[in-house]
Amino acid sequence: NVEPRSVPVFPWHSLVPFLAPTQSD
Amino acid sequence: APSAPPPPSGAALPPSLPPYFVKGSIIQLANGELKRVEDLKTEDFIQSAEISSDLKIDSSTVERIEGSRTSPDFAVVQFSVGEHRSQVSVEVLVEYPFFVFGQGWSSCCPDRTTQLLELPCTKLSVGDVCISLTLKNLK
Repeated sequence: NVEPRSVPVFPWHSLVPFLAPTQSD
Repeated sequence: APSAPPPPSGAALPPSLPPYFVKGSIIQLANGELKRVEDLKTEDFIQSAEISSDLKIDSSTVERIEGSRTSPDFAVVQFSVGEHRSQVSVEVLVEYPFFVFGQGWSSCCPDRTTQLLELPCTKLSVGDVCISLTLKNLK
């Protein structure tokens, strides 16, 4: 018997680069 | 007959290439819906950011793409981010995918992206507008 392995679920925001703009003001 | 590329499952990914970009990876949107990474649409990111309490979508326009000085496996992508058009440069593997508004996944080297991840991908070009995130209420 093969035990079912849990499938990893990733949050949507991990796919998007976090580019925080530098604030000049 | 052309030889088929090796399947990415079980293959070692480069250390800077996260596993969630592999075709078939399950992604949870902010509303709880599950989608495969290759099925994501622009609206999925926009709607998820609208639900999010602390993240907002920003437009990041590709201004320049050049090879890295440190390694041929990397590229330096310069973005103009948000309404302030702040200049941000990131050094990424050439196969690292970015999501382009209205278009989908794109990378500096889509052939390598497809080979390593099986993720359908187009060529990232200067002028492309990518989805990026910033914090809401950033002061």
